[in-house]
Amino acid sequence: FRRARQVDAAFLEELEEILIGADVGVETTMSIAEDLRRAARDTGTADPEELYGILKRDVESRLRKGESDVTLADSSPTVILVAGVNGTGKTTSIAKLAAYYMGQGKKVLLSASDTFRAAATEQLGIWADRIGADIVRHKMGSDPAAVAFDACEAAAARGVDILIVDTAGRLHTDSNLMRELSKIKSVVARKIPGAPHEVLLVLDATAGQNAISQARNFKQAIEITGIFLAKLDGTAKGGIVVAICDKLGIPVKFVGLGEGADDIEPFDAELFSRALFE
Amino acid sequence: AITEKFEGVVRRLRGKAIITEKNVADAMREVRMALLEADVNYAVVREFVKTVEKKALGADVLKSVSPAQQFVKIVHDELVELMGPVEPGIPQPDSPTIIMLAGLQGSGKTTTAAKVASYLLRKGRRPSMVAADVQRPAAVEQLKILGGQLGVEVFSGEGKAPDICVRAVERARLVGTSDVILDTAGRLHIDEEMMMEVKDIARRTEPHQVYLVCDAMTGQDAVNSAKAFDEELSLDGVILTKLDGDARGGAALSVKAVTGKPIKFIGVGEKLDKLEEFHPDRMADRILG
Ligand SMILES: Nc1nc2c(ncn2[C@@H]2O[C@H](COP(=O)(O)OP(=O)(O)OP(=O)(O)O)[C@@H](O)[C@H]2O)c(=O)[nH]1
Ligand SMILES: Nc1nc2c(ncn2[C@@H]2O[C@H](COP(=O)(O)OP(=O)(O)OP(=O)(O)O)[C@@H](O)[C@H]2O)c(=O)[nH]1
Ligand SMILES: [Mg+2]
Ligand SMILES: [Mg+2]
Repeated sequence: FRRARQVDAAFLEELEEILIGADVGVETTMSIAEDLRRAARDTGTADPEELYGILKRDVESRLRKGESDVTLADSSPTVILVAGVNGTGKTTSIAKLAAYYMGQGKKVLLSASDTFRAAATEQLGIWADRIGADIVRHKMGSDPAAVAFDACEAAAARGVDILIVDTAGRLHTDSNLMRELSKIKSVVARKIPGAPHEVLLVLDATAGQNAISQARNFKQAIEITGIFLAKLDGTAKGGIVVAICDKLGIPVKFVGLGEGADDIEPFDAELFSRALFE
Repeated sequence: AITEKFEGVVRRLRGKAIITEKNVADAMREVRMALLEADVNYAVVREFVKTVEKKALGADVLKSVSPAQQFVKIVHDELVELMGPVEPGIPQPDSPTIIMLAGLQGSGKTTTAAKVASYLLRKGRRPSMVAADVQRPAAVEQLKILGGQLGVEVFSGEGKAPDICVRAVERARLVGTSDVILDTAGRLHIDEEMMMEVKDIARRTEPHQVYLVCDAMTGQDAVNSAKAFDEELSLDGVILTKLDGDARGGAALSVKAVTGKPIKFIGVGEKLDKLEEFHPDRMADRILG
């Protein structure tokens, strides 16, 4: 691929296979191909390295829309609300985020606001023990917004730097559950000024085009400020985030690279773009 | 939807007696786009389009059906043929029948294990489950809670997953359980150690049915994991989960194409009665959008 000398049909077909194979999707792939064709024509370049460079930077620029850092609030606590469809890796990603910030000397509190799924609060409780973070838990079946409310109070009372709120997995097409999620957000917003300061959507790197629909619906319900791309240690490339960031302006903030508490990296657009083509 | 896309392309077919190469090529382009947007694997789409193109060329445009409809029918029927046939139910050649679930992290195995138990209860069977995920925090607890909701025994224990499974099967034989459902830990198909573990569980318990539990929103990567799990475990079937969402579910076609193994059931919700038998024709409609 890197030996291509011109943007001809064979080159475009190979490019298409790589990008679509990486879940970038048809629409965004065609847009990238069109950019490349135009750039090649304008510069008249025949150097494969230069073409590859144009391509990589094109993908990178689509990934750089929006702020890819997490800005901590001026006054404590910074509240991070975490949401996403079932099984994408929310609870585990929260443990990773907590460990990440504790590694920076921050005091972290977790809100076990998934009161629906079997053993959800136990799961987060075990993570809290393992990493030494504080946690607010109610029993299964209680009101998730009430747990978040109590966690906000505890965060203020205990002088916590970062409060991370776990929520139950839910399909973006379930309007009742999406309404429940916006209620959790409103409760937190009313309790702590400026909260939630970050709203992270956890996406599974193996997800296909449906992730765009997920991002769109979650954005509409609770204004997603960033994506946590989990399970990028598999063979899936997670290219769907290129389409999501490009179309919806939602940046990726972190990636998950395994099942341990330290398997987290802040998002690096250049690294990600390069990996798409490897 | 694909029928609308076809209408545009195929309007020019009106009054023509047969479908020609040019208008088939246009229609196939639409099909290809629709399938890729539905997350069917790139290579699987390429093969599919070739097959359908052959069938469409030379097909007589039926007088009673619009060319667009006939096109859709050819595509639809080919999808149904590829994703079927379906043998309904879970074969139970022996007692206890051992059913093993495996798959990537978060695909829905633990929930599906309980759904299979619920399904078997409704068939008058007496299943039990085995909590063989000894690494995920509270995984055993999760399955125990689900077992409690159904009144189904959950076997768990100390030590490594293969040993727990072997002991569970031995106990099942003693107490006369009809079916033993093994819930295993989520794992990456590229994790050699974990693939060795799941292979070890299969070797030592000799399951009658091994099902891959796969998330319906999986994209192009579905073929990679499905192929690997099939090579290591020789699957008997696939269960596609979370079809109560709006994922088109192209992974169904990809997985079937690359493993040849039947899709047995679909998960359509979080509650334990949300397991349905797979219908290729309904899936074909869904994939075509
Ligand atoms: N390999 C890998 N596995 C991960 C990663 N993140 C999470 N997982 C695994 O994915 C599975 C699901 O993770 P959870 O954290 O329970 O996911 P969740 O979104 O909270 O699930 P629900 O609350 O049920 O919706 C677990 O087995 C995790 O260990 C990752 O980055 N890499
Ligand atoms: N909406 C919906 N959710 C489902 C379905 N099947 C499972 N889930 C949910 O998906 C999430 C993950 O399910 P689990 O059963 O924990 O998945 P798992 O494969 O056992 O996860 P690991 O053991 O970590 O690999 C949970 O929130 C389940 O309730 C389904 O058919 N529809
Ligand atoms: Mg969770
Ligand atoms: Mg499980």
